[in-house]
Amino acid sequence: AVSQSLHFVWGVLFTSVILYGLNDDSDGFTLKWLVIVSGLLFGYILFENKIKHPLNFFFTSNLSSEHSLHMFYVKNRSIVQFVIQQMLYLLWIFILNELVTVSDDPWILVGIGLLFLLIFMVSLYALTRKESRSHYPWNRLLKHASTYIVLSAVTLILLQILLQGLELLQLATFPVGAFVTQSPYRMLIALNFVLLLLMKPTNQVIRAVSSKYDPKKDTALTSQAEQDSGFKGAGAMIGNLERLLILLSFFFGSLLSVVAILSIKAFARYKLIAEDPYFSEYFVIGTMLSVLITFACYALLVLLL
Amino acid sequence: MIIETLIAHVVSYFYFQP
Repeated sequence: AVSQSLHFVWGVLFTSVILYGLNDDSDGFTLKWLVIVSGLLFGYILFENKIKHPLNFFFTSNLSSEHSLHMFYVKNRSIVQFVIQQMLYLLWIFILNELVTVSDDPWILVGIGLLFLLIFMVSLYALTRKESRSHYPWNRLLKHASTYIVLSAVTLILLQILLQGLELLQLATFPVGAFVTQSPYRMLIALNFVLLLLMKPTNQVIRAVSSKYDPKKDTALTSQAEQDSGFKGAGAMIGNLERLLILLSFFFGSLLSVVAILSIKAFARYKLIAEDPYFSEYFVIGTMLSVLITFACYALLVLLL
Repeated sequence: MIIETLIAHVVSYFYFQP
């Protein structure tokens, strides 16, 4: 639990440094961002250590076994838990944003931020004491810190260059009208958010949903399936590229290339699809989910731009 | 503001977990 929390802390620090570097300090961004970052840390550690397990226990024990919802929950346990967790996080994020907009006095923001940070530090300290019973390895902390500082610097420079490039792009005539009306910073943020959603989270969701239909889980088919699949991690890469290309074709309105992308994917596995009905069903479910999520992301992008 | 918060959440929750 401690190492997971530490990874989350590093992630939040990394992104907050980059986003802070991209922003100019207009209408008190620094203070608001401080409150939001400390609130995210506080919410994570509170949820993972105090709310998550009681919540899961509540759902498993309180739904009576005759109820149809119980069957649904037992069958899709991991997905339901994932969705509920993300909904709670989303709620917390909305609450944080409301908190930031409501209070005008900067000292209130400072107070809230410090309170969140204090509770977070104390609970993280208590967790480390409970789990390791020895003092924290400072060597590893320094290593992580230096890696993330270098990484965030590189990312920040790249994003700044992109931002300047977008400013130049707005001067040229571009086929998409949305590019002209928005400020470059908003465009960069929206594009980044949609791209980030499209990669690893979507992979995890598709894997969770379609794992019920995975033919490799069946022991009789295991040896054959392992023989036929190629590199490890190639499936995730194919999925990422497919979603990226489909998003681009939606964005520029050329729907015919979607057909080409999907048929290339089917060609690559044609032997398995033709011979193994289980695999073809699994393949179709995965691909359809992928296209569905890509379309949802495209709609989100249009709404954001 | 809210998109920035969502980005921070997505990156640290999905990309930084081992």
